[in-house]
Amino acid sequence: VNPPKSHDEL
Amino acid sequence: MNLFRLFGDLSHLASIFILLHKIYTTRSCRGISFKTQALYVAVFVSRYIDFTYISVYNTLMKLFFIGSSCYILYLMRIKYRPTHDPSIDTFRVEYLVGPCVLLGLIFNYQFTVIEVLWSFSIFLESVAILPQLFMLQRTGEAETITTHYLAALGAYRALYIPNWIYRYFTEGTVDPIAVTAGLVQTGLYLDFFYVYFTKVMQGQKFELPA
Repeated sequence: VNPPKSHDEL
Repeated sequence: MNLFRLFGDLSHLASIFILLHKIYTTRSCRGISFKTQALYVAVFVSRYIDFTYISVYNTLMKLFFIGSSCYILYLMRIKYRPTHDPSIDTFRVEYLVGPCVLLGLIFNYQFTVIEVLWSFSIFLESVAILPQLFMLQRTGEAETITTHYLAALGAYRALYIPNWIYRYFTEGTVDPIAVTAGLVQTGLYLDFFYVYFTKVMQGQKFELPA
């Protein structure tokens, strides 16, 4: 599994 | 964006409005930890100075959380200053900030200022509620509206957990730093939730057993 590409969560 | 996250964010939004409502209607910030609120300012500022554009929703929410958390500090420090009692808000914040700086330096996705600040903010957010819970523990009781604030804030993080599970299955992504800190953060609310559901939801006052 990969971490998300950008920090799109708040 | 999935429903868990949307409702999590809405719950976070609601918690701020409940807190403002409490301060306005009682004209007092009694029972609210200034230290916790100050930590939230540190959390939002250190996380959201990353100016990467995600969406209008994301930008507006970031601006709202930075603005509202600073405004709450202003209310507590200036407008309703006499209603805040520092003698019961005694949690040592340096014990939280220090380790979080360290954790941020060790665990991050890239050793850059922005990324270290981001992971620092994630770790700090997970424990930022501790001065507030400590204060609650000390006084042993809380105004009902304050408990609604805490419940909404706790629900926000709790809802992020199914969001991560959903994202794992739909996008194949896992954010280990956010998930670990998020689980810790939600865990800190468990005692509070227990009393909230067994007492406040049954119409009783929030009182901790002596």
